[in-house]
Amino acid sequence: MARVVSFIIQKGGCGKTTTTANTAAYLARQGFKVLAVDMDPQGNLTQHFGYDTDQLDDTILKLFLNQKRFPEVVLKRSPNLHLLPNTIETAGYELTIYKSLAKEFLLRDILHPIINDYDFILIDCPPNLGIFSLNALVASTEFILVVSPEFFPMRAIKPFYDTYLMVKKKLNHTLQFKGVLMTMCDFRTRHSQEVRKVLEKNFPHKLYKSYIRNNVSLKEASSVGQSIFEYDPQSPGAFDYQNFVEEFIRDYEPV
Amino acid sequence: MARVVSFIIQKGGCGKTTTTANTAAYLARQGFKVLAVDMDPQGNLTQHFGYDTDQLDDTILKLFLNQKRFPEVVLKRSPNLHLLPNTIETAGYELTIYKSLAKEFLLRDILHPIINDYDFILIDCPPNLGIFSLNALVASTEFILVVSPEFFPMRAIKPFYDTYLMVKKKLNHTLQFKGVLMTMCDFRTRHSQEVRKVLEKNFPHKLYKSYIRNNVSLKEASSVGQSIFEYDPQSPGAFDYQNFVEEFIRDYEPV
Ligand SMILES: Nc1ncnc2c1ncn2[C@@H]1O[C@H](COP(=O)(O)OP(=O)(O)OP(=O)(O)O)[C@@H](O)[C@H]1O
Ligand SMILES: Nc1ncnc2c1ncn2[C@@H]1O[C@H](COP(=O)(O)OP(=O)(O)OP(=O)(O)O)[C@@H](O)[C@H]1O
Ligand SMILES: [Mg+2]
Ligand SMILES: [Mg+2]
Repeated sequence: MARVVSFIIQKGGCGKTTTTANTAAYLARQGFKVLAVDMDPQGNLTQHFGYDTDQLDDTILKLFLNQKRFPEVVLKRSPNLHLLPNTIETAGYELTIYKSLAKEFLLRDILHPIINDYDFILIDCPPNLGIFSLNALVASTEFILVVSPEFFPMRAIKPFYDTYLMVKKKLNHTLQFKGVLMTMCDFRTRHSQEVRKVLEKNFPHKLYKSYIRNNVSLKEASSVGQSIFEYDPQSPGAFDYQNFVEEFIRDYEPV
Repeated sequence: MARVVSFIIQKGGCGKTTTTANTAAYLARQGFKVLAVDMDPQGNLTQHFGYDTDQLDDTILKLFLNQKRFPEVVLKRSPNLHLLPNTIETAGYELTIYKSLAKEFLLRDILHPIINDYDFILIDCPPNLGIFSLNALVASTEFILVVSPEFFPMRAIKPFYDTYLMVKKKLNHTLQFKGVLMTMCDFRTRHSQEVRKVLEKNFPHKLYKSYIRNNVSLKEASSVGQSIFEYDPQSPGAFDYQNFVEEFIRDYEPV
């Protein structure tokens, strides 16, 4: 039974997509079977894996609308790394999805039949707490809060936490708050240091020891459709994501 | 008659809020009467001006729902700088707003009665092209695309442009594409330089000559509820935003 993990925060630009892509890539290289799910109609995760979102017809939208089945939509980037892609077309159907029956369970029901085919299912969330993020949380066994050490992401944590508690109470009782990952860190600045102290105080048992430093190779990798491990395996970004994923799976018990 | 300007791109974390806040602050210091409008329920612009979004009851939501009038909601941060605030409560009413009559014209109709009281009305948009961004574009005389020199923002431009053409054709014929502002720039990296070259090629007459460098003072200023001009007037961020605004108003003809 796969661990289903959402990478989430509603604040934009915190490194959700970068983290989902590189975590998925590292786990696949370690031999785990991984499904990455792009729940953002902007399709950045799909692009990060090298697919052209202008050319894709069969995406996760077709699964939401029951027009295609999972095997017809999933992209096999490598034997261990599969992707449910997304494109901007999905944004046009947001209202249709809001009106669907069991609107928060669409993704859970898509993943349920294939959940035993993977060790990890990693979900990239959009920069809001709308219907796609709700679907991700309902389908997940756990989530990781991805924050850059800045003021606006910090202010997003409390409203996020309220949403999490509501989802846990009404829609998914087993949802677990796995941890908080700091990304895009430059601890030479006092500002980053101060934010880290606040996170350590507020989430003493949740803040991952590893963090991701600011590293331009991570930007470059996404622009050529590669993971950091393919693009520049000796970079600080590759080192940091390796550290993070090693910490993340330390408590992983295959069921 | 005010110039009504949206700062927009659906990609998260490109500097929309930082640009709206500091452009508004600089214009106000120059003696222009400015209304800043927070169209993002995350309320970052409201927080950037030092207001606590947990304490605000009367926000732009009350204007959308016709429960309050403009004078009861507007916050007067200084004689020349007013703000229409926003909070997360508005996110809960998104569907209600979608069902409203003339749903794309709500903001235009709110601004219409007071448009002659200001020289500039600057609108901060959320990281999506949903109903709030549509309202911003319909209410605007012009928009500025705010992009950080990275792959994902670049990929967001074409889908944005398609939305702009549709809004111009069906909802607001006079909407003008004013320009493209590059933010969070670090031109020591090849990556940023390459992106700038692409933007110069695609938008030769739209790319502002001035750009905003990466500068931690801009982050710090937002965390203490100040503009960069209040927080650190000698910083690179203050210098860059001054340059940008000077370029932006060069073609401003008071009507
Ligand atoms: N550690 C890092 N160092 C440098 N750049 C980074 C790092 N992590 C992410 N980036 C870059 O910062 C930008 C934002 O990251 P990303 O798109 O992953 O964030 P996001 O949270 O998914 O954004 P959105 O909210 O729009 O979905 C991207 O251009 C990405 O390449
Ligand atoms: N030129 C800059 N140099 C350094 N940091 C910056 C700069 N501009 C913005 N920032 C910081 O980067 C982060 C993203 O900026 P901001 O929140 O303004 O972007 P946004 O486009 O409004 O994001 P969202 O899409 O979530 O609304 C903020 O923490 C901000 O303080
Ligand atoms: Mg993303
Ligand atoms: Mg913003």
